[in-house]
Amino acid sequence: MLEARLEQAGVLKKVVDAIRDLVQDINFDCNDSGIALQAMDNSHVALVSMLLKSEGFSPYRLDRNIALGINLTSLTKVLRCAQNEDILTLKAEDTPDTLSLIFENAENDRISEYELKLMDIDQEHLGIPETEYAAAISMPSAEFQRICRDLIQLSDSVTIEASKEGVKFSCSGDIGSGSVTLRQQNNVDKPDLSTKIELTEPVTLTFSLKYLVNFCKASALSSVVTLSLSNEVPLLVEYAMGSGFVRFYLAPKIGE
Amino acid sequence: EGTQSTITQFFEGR
Repeated sequence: MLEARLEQAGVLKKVVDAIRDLVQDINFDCNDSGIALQAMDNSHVALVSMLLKSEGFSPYRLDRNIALGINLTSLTKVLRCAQNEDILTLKAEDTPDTLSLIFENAENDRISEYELKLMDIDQEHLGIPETEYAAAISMPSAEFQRICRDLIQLSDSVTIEASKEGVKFSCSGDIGSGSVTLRQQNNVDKPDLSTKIELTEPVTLTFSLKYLVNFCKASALSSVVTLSLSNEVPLLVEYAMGSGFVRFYLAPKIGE
Repeated sequence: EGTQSTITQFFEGR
């Protein structure tokens, strides 16, 4: 059986909010490392990979690996019944038909118990190759969100150009064109507001903004986002949490 | 703007 207790229900709520517009039916794969998921959107242009590490739960008990097939719209409905500060416990049998979710308030005088019906989900798992990216940019997640939301007003696509001078997000559409350039800067007082660029070679890639705007729904998870790019491979957009991560991969637009 | 590629062109099934 699985028993996993999370100090703050808000963490799972934020994770689900971050991915539920991209993927609908998913498996939570529970193993010794924690609770993981990997899923592609319907068009196979984007892939989401999430891990809530077992260390983030206390306790985390698991007798054998199980997959919990979940419809995220249904899970969202149940999670709305939890307060962000509630303690959340997930429980499931070894061959589960349902997932139990127990919410307890911090004062320990309210316990809510919900059962979510599980589904059989046949999910394709992809091997994500270890990649030495040519450029890795870490920046405030709110800044990245603003740039994507601004540029999508002008165009469907954004070209991201990383060089030693900085990172340039540019687009052009029917009404005109626009760009935002960020230079590397180190904010000593507020490190989360720094922009860091690690570069082994310059990179220029074009991506669909619709997906990037969607990824930015994960901004609530982390004040910092990391973009990793190499020519001709999918972009990696990572939001790291205290004990886990949500990673999005986005296939580039290629050629003319 | 280029042609949209897919994730499966880069990552293999296992």
